[in-house]
Amino acid sequence: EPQSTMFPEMTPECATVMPDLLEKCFATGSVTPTEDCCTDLKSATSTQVTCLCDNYIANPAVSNITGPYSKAITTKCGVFDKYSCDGTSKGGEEKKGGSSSSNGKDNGKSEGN
Amino acid sequence: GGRANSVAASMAMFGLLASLVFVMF
Repeated sequence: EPQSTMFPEMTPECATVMPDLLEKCFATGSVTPTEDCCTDLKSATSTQVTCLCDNYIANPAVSNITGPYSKAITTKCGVFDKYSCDGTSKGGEEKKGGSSSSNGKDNGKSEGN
Repeated sequence: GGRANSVAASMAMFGLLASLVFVMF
């Protein structure tokens, strides 16, 4: 049962996997991510991606602020596509194995604002 | 801008706390 109306998707599982990334990457107040943060973002599981999307990046309650902020961080880490929260990677991300990857486009540079 | 970033950081901290609260209960 959700504990907060602001974070309706905060499941116990999310509560377990989110703090690490939140603390390391999104609670710094800086749009320049650390190497440690980028490493974790790159190795984050689909569960973590889904939780971050649902509760933070694309959470309607905060996405107007966290969206651009997260975008800046994930873009700099080169993982914007993974955290685009557009439904392509949300929850169903397959990053290991698998010969049919439909989400493998290069995202070296994304547009600004 | 920097202000929005700090707000976003605050949101993250809030989320962090929310998740911790969830874990505790």
